[in-house]
Amino acid sequence: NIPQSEIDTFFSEN
Amino acid sequence: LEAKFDDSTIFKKIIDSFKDSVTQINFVCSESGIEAQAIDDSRVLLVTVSIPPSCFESYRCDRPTTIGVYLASLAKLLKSANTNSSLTLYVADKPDELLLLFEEPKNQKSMEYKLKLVDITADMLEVDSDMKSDVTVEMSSVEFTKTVRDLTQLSDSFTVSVTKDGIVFSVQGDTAQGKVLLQPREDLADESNNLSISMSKTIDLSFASKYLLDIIKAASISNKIFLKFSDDTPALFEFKMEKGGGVGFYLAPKYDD
Repeated sequence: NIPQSEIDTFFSEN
Repeated sequence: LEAKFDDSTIFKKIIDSFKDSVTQINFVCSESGIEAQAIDDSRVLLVTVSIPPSCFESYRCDRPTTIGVYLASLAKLLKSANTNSSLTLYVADKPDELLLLFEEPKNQKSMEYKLKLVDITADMLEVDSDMKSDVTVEMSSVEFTKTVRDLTQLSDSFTVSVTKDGIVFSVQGDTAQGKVLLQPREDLADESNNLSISMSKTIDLSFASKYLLDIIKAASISNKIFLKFSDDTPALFEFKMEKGGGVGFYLAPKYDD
């Protein structure tokens, strides 16, 4: 079971 | 806002392409068109939508306006869309509802719907659409859809790797495994069958199958799909519309160990 990354960790908030 | 599509199915296709991925969205309208982004509940998939004025028969937005909608509700109204009807979107200065006017001059028919707007608090993420990527693939969206449908049956994890030999989609299930290799090709008879790869390094990334099954619902927007990959960053799956703009999906990868 490979863990899933979240999208927020890659983009900064505008 | 007053924005008229000469063919109401354009807007229906756009909304249907991501209505199952996210529940609600803020459309940000300005004189440069309509832009939107939304993240799915599990925060793995980011949808971006761009509808520039070139997609409309006429487009007017006097002051920037944000339109928050529940996609399930909007999709219900858009079931009335057909290729013979135009669709005009109206929002008043103090927006609390979106008016949709379908017109079929040939049939002397018009339909009017009103949709209550919702106040959606959502962070906009800074996404660089010109983001540099290690690999860019342009291929038939029909081919991509078929590959995703075939392989995701076998496993909930879907791997994409790109080398100089081509692009390989593969899955490794408990009882079965599958692999599809597609090599660059040029089909002079039908340009939409072309597959091109430009790459600065090889990549090998895994994604959850269920999001790919959502992404392929956007294939009706375009017969081509653009894929962008870099190591350890979200992949971009993009469907561009003929008249400009389109729908993009940023999908966070699974960890590599």
